[in-house]
Amino acid sequence: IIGGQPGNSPWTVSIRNRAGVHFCGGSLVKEQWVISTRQCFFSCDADLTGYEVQLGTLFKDPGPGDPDKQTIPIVQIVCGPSESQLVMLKLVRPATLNRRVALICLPPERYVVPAGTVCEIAGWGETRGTCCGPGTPTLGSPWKLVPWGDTSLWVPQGDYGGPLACLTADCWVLEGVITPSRICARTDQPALFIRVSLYVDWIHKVIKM
Amino acid sequence: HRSPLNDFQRLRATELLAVPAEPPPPLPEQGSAEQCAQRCATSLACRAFHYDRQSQLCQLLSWTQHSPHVQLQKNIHYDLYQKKDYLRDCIVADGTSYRGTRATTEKGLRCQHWQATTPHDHSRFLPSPRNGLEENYCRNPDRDRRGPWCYTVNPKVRHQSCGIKKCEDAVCMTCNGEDYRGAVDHTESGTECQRWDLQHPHKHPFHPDKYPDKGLDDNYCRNPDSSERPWCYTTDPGREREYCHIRFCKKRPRPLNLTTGCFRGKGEGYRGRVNITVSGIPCQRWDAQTPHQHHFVPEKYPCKDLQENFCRNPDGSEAPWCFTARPTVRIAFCFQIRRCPDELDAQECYHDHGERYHGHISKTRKGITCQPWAAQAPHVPQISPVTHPEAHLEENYCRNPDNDSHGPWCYTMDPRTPFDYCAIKPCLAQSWLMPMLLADAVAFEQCGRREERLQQKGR
Repeated sequence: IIGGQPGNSPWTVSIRNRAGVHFCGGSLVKEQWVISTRQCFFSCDADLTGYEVQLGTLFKDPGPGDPDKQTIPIVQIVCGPSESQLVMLKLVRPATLNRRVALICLPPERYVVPAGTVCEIAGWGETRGTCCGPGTPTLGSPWKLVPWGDTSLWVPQGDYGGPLACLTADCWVLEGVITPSRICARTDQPALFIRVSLYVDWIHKVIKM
Repeated sequence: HRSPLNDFQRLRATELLAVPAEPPPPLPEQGSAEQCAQRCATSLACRAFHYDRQSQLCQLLSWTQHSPHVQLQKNIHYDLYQKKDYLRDCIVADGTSYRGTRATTEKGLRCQHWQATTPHDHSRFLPSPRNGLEENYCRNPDRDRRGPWCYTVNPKVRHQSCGIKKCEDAVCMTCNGEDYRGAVDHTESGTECQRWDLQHPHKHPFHPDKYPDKGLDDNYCRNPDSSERPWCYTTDPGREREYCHIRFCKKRPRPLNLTTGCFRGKGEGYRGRVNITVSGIPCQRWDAQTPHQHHFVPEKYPCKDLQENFCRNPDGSEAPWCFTARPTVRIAFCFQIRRCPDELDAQECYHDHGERYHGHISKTRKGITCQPWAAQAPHVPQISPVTHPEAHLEENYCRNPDNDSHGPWCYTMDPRTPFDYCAIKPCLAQSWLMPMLLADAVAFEQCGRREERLQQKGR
């Protein structure tokens, strides 16, 4: 994510490997369920022992004593319909919701976000070597959603799987998931997200079953 | 750490009927399958046992399916465990433990009965309960290094080897041995294999129920994960798994129905030249180890055609794929390759959401067998023929009783995966988007709210 500023995106989670290294983002849609993208994981049968999500912090590598940090191991990966490129991650226990950790809403099935809606993306992806300059990657970056227009989003490493959240009826709704695209986004190229509203029935079914 | 069950070959839901049963089998005893195996292994007369999983009762038997006047029959309450030595048609080491029913020599001479003294008189090897010399079967009572032998009925040939093959030679393997179903149950270092249906000494994900088509029988060497060769978990707690030594077949394997412009099934026979992923990321060469290290080295997978950086499916995934040239994306599918049209015939595609699909596909897109809709295990269904009588929930066929927009699905036999979609494609591409809902037509509860003042406040 280029530009933007530190923000509070309490549904955005950091997905970490066995070495505790952040490698992708995700969104908390239920206390025990996170949504991310299939491209972040080796296989639908991946053994995720040692993998975990980190919630409730602003900084990618918060201090050990960060009062709001929650770290929860992942117990299972469930792949979405083949063309969705989505996965759901089941946490070993529910996250505790508070001012730093909240659920994001799911859109109605097959909902299309009206143009002009205020949206934002969030993540701890590396911004090294970009216009934002050095410094600890922090969370958050409000952007205005423009249809097929002059977006200039470049989604570098580590933001994949994170949320495109849009403000609808005074609530933030997960309308997109950041996914690796053909090339880095440029001014003449729209950013690409997975349209979550197409897969909401699958998401509810996984949670229910 | 070896289980007494290692000496046995398991036949699920099977009963061995002896007509008439003489001598009558002993009364069933209480215990686990392993306790029964222990009792049977230490009893000279016992060659097999029935195990009733529900009542935890076992019945020792002094016959096997190769004994005269017996027959196998389906019985969902029992599993039949038979001593391997009585069933295997190959030998381990010098074949001293061989108890099969081969009764001809390597030159085709019929064997003389062990208790007979003509045409060849002998007193050294007379039948006893302990030495297994029965009928006129090939045996190796004197540890002859050539393996089991017998006296012959030909007066000119006193005795001759029976030429029974070693297990590692009896069934050869092609490619990487994914289809190997032989009876080798030791690794190349001689360590005995752990049974696939046990989780000790090593816990593992390869439950036989979860992968019914991988042949994960007993503790035989298999290749369920597309490794280079068949392998097994070992009974040595200090060594999780190890390859097995199995002879390669001389004849070339029968070629898969290869395709180039499209892919069938999961695309294991795809040999086209597409070399970018569905999201347009270039593929990494298979003979390269950067940016991603991997074990799919082309020369170790001669049948998988891992040429250059073409999309391939060497491990039975759901479609052709490749390691990508982008460091942060290890693998990606090449879903942009189209499916071969002849594959999607009337039965194998569905209209609308597939709520009227009544075909007979009964596997998920990952190849896991579907759970029967009327069954209660491994998953208690929320949807069943009772709750949805009009949905044709027959057998374990893929169906769409809840009009799921992603097509026919089923509960799965994998304890960890309650349900999944099936490998059936829509007959026509569908446009799913609906006209835009007005923003005030939607409302949300207990989600999507945050303390905006935290938005401005850095730390």
